Amino acid sequence: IKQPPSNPPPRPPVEARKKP
Amino acid sequence: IILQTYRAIANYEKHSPSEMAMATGDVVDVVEKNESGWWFCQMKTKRGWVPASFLEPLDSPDEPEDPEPNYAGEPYVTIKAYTAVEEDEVSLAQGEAIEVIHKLLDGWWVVRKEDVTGYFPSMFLQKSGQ
Amino acid sequence: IILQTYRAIANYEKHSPSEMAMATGDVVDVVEKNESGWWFCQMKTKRGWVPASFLEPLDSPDEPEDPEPNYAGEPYVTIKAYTAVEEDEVSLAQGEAIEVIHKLLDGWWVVRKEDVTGYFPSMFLQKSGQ
Repeated sequence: IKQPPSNPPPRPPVEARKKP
Repeated sequence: IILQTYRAIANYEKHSPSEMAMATGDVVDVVEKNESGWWFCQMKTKRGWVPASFLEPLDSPDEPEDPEPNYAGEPYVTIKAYTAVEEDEVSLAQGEAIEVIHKLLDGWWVVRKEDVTGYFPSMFLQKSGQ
Repeated sequence: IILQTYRAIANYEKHSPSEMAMATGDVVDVVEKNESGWWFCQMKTKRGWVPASFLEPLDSPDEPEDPEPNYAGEPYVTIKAYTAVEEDEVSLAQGEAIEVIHKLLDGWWVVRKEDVTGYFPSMFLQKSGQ
């Protein structure tokens, strides 16, 4: 299975969100 | 080639067959970093103790594998006190003589003390006479 | 010896170092069934796609590994429409010309359209002129 999923990955989990 | 090793920072449930679920703390080797943000990873083999109650047999998920109950009861003694948390559990002090009726694989045995019956942690029980 | 194979029926977070965390659906080989209800298991090796945003490098967890931003902006075009879900994302129709400012590894790139800036899925973007 070398094709990644066709939908965007989830945003970073809240605890990991970097300030833009 | 040496693969980079990463750690999961949160639980991830898979949403499609080509994905891999992760539990916080899982260690993975990254095989391919796709710029879509999906990385193809291989889970590092891990081992450890898990509660049997969280597992089902892969081949026969519904086949009961617990031993048969023994309603006559087998004499055991409590080696540690335990206070019931759920209403179907039994509270017992240390050193109490009880009878074990059903040795369930998940470690919660059905025990009887006089006319009270309920679940009790098997790790706090010892066979009588030992 | 052939080990029995079981599947996790729920997520299990570990509470002590000797335990093993599991995600629903994980397949494990049972090495030892302790009558306490704790079973010593070995996780079957598994592979699959996971979101990079759920991973941190094992050795240098805080070292940023994202490429530097390019505030001049690089011309890209949207190949698929996307409607913002979180307030820091940008909604764009298909075929819109935009500028990519920061290609983050988690696949959510910072893009600019006139005076609007925000995150947009990299898989819906294509370099201009291709």
